[in-house]
Amino acid sequence: KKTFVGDQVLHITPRDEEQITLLRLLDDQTHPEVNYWRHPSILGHPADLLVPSSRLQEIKGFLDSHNISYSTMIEDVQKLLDEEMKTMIKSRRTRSS
Amino acid sequence: TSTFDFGSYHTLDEIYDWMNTLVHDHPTLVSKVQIGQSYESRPLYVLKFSTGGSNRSAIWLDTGIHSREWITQAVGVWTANKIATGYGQDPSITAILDSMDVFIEIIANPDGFAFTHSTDRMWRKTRSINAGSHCIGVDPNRNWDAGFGGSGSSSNPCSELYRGPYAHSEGEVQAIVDFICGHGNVKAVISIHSYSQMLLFPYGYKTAPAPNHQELNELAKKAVSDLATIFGTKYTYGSIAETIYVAAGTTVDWAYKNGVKYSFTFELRDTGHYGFLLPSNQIIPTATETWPALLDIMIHVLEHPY
Repeated sequence: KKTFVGDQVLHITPRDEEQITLLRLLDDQTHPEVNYWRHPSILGHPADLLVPSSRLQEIKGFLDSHNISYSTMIEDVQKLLDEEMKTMIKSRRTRSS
Repeated sequence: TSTFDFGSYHTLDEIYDWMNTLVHDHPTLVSKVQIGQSYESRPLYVLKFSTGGSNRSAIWLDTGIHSREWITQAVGVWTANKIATGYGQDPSITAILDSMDVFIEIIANPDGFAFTHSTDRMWRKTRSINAGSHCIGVDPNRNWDAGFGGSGSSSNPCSELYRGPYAHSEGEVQAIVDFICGHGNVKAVISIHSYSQMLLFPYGYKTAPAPNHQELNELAKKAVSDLATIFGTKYTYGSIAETIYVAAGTTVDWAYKNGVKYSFTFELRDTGHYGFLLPSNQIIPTATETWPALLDIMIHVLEHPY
């Protein structure tokens, strides 16, 4: 099963069309390991980007170097997945009992 | 259905089992129709809610075309149960079903959904093999014959937005096309996605307003307004092209192009913290707030025959 330990989702707020164009360079065709959960679209709409832990430094460096503001929406994707699985198992056990 | 936990996420088998239970519990109202099979030969099931009559006008809902959007399948389950238990109790549901049929495809992409449970929680596409590429799957919401191949879709099989080799190449899409065209009397298509808090309508593949733009816009405005009354969740609304970006080959554009005037796509709630990993304790709040908006659309369809 694929794991996402240390992978983060960055919440990116482009300031202008130029930044939106730059963000589109980070798509999965040029960077197959990153994955837009929410694609860069029009001004005023944030983009969310799933970044594997191995590429975090590079991608954050790219955003910083172009003054593109972002925050970390999910610190560790795997932690949320573990929590999700735990809740599902708990629900199943409750039903069984 | 009394032992089913609507506030939890479930596997494909659990949901398919629950569908059988729902049919068993409401035999005169609910039936299960197989409309085709997926690339990996899983059955594609649709729940039919009908009080009789032949070839009544109908409303179509689908959830889970993008498999990782788990909140949508969960909302599909909750909504199907709401409709089944509401008939004869809730005047709006009763009025709709006394005149129209409702079809719900809860797992529109079963291969992808199974894959999210077994292997990759983040899987979005179908699981079909692409000739000449090591990358798997097609985005089933770029695979429809409506501006197919245009902007906002990709010709690269490795892209999450890969449109596929040709329109309706995906069995999951073709099955819906065959069903809706074969039915011939579907008056509304509502396709449910997550997670940007939007209610969208045609066009997606071009920026020009649809001929029914004003009516669809007014209906969307009312629907998101009523949605917000439950927990204050604010939705934006408008055409896909104007609200997010030009996206070719989408479900609602195909439906609209094929004569379904009331063609919408929902993007369910975004808390700003979880994206596709919305915790299961938000399933029921999400479904509960979405319901009045769905009902607005369904009632409008009932009251505006065409």
